[in-house]
Order: sequence, then structure tokens, then C-alpha cells
Amino acid sequence: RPVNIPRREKDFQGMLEYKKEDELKLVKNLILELKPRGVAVNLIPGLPAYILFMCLRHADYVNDDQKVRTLLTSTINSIKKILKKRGDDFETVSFWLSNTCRFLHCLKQYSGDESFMKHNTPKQNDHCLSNFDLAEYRQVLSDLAIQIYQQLIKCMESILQPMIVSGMLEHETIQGVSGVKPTGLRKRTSSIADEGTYTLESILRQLSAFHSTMCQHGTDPELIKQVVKQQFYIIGAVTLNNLLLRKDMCSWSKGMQIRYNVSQLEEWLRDKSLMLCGAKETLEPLIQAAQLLQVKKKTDEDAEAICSMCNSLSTSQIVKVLNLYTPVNEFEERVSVTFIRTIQTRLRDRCETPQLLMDTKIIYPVTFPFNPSSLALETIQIPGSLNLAFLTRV
Amino acid sequence: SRPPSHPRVLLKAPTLQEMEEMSILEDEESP
Repeated sequence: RPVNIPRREKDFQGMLEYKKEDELKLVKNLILELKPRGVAVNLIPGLPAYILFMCLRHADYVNDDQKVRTLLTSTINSIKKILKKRGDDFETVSFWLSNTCRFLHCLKQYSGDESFMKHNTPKQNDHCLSNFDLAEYRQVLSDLAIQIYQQLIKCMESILQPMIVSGMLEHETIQGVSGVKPTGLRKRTSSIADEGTYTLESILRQLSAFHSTMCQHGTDPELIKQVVKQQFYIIGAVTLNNLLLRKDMCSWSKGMQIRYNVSQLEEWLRDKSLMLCGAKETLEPLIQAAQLLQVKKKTDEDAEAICSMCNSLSTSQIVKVLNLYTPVNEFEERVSVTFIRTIQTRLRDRCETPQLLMDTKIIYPVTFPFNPSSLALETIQIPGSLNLAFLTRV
Repeated sequence: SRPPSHPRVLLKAPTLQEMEEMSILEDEESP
């Protein structure tokens, strides 16, 4: 009886052989039917991308250009298909964004182009593609990654959006400062509604959930930074727009509450070591609006200070906040018309768009900096749970 | 595998849209 002696890892060349007729089964099991929340949780980050690349390497090794082309086409179409079907599920979109990027990084790292080989081990250099230059396919994959990124942002926005006004503006966490409501304004939420209200804590928890999902999927750190910057932009823009439309949000105490909330968001960035990703800077207009609610607004010196402080707000935004400003108690006063005129005169020569509200739909351009992997392809094993027994390690 | 001694052949790629049109995957939406 033949004895099955497992091959040693050093005998493998980091390729996966498959029959042409199994290509559909491969993309079906590995892409279309893979559940990020089920089987994929225990996989090494980027495993689907590595498996697909190892299959591609074999097609390249046997010099079968048709097999290379159809595998790439099926892979790309399957990713698009799964995102069309489950594009509203953050985990699915995050999972395929990180795998698409990993696949793209593999195509570069093993392309044979010296600029991408600087960090390769000699063995990784041996594993470069032998016969085909896939530069054009890399461009297509990069286009796909951009599409997936935009989908991720939309998905994240639809989850965050309903929390922002409630958590950043309405919900009050600072004791003592906002016990008195601005005179003449009714409270918008009843105590019953409060139970279902989002708080800043809900927003922070949601940000942590997004972050942890992306980390679990092995998303490139540089890409996570871009997502977080975009999240902060949305939070800042939606909060500021609502402040500019609601008189009950323009008081000294709201300014205090907003500054506290911003400090908590900054603390979250610090905790995740994301202070340098540009996220904090996107909150600058909101920070300045909150400061504007709190500074003195009476003398010419006050006007001068406001004009130099509010350089991230447009004149119409500054004037709107000053007009909406509502005193909370007898120690404060409304902003005088004269003071507002002084501000308008001082800012007359500013070059800016007369826009009042921020565009909450802007998406910053995304980049996918090359991030080679130290993982040795020949050591990769395929878990049985992926149902890919028809692949042969070579 | 060894690095090739010959130049690699550039594979021309279709666009994302063209790829979708040549898909071998069944479209669940179609009857």
C-alpha cells in the first residue's frame, strides 16, 4: 500500500495548480460564497489574494496566456459581483478592499520589476512571474480598488450619518454648563426619545468597530489612515452644517460641548496612533465654529481676533454663527448688528467661495501605496474550510 | 521557478467594463 508522505515546505514553489474547468469553482468558493463573518475570520489576512496569486503564478509558469487572462477576468468580475450583492455590508466591502489591494501588491512584488523588488528575499525574487507582464491588469485592479474604496466610504457614511447630529450636537455630556436652555427655545428631544438617541460614545464605538474590522482584514495601514480621515471629515462637515442651521445649537454651552466632543475624537485618534493621518485637520472648521461661540464678540479687538482665528470658516459661515448666537443666561448678550458689520467689512477682501454649507459628499482622492509582504508563498497552506481541495500545491 | 532569461510578454488588458461583458459568471438577475 502506498504511504502518503507529506512534502516538506522547502520543496514547494509557492504555486497552486488547477484545471481550467475548475476556474469557476475556484472563484465561486473563494470569492462568491466566502463569508467574511464566518470562515474568513480565522484566515490569515489576505489569504484569498495569496491563493489567487499562487494560481496565477502557475498559469504563468506553464506559459498559458489564456489561463492567466481568464483567471484575472473571473477574479475581478467575481469581486465586482459580490460587492454588487453585498455592497451595503461594511465587513464584506472592507474584506474585498483589503484582498484586492493585497492581490495588487502581489502583482507588483512578483512582477520582476526591480522597483518593486527592493524588500524581497532571494526566494521571493525566485517566485517572480516568468512569462507575462501584467502591468495593464495592475491598472485595472487599481481602478477596481478605487471603486471598492468609494463603496466602503458610502457604506460607512450610511452607518455614521444618523449618529452625528445626535452624538456631536444634541446629546449633552458635560454636567452643569448646559442645564439652562437658551431662552425661548424648546427642547427638541423628549426623555423617551433620549433612550434611542445616539451619543458621542456611540460614535466612538462605531469608529472602533470600523477600525477593528479593517485591522482584522489586514487592510494596509496607509489605507486605514485615509478611511479615518474621510470619517472625520464627514463627522465635522455634518456637525457644522447642522450647527449653521439650528439656532438652539449656537450657544456658549454648545461651544463647550462641541470642544469636549472634539477632544474625545482626538483622544480616539491618539489611542489608535492615528494622530498624523490628517483626520484632526478636517475638524478645523468645526473647532473654529465652537471657539467662535465661546469668544467675546463685542469690541473691535474681538472682531480682529475672530477674523484671524476663523481662517477655516467662510465669511458667510462666521456671519451665520454670529447671527444665530443665542445667549443662555443674563450674563451674555446677543451679537450686535454693528459688530457683525465690522466683521463683514474686515473680511471683505478674502478670496473664497460664498458657500454656507460644507459638501458632505466630497471623497478625498485615495492612493494605494505599495506594501510588499514578507510572507513566503511556499509556506501557505489552504484550510479545508475553503473547499479548495481541487487545488494542488506545487 | 527561475527569473526568466527572456523578456516577459505584455498581456493587453480590457477595461473593467469590457471585462464585465466577457464574464463567464452566470448573472443571477437574468431570467
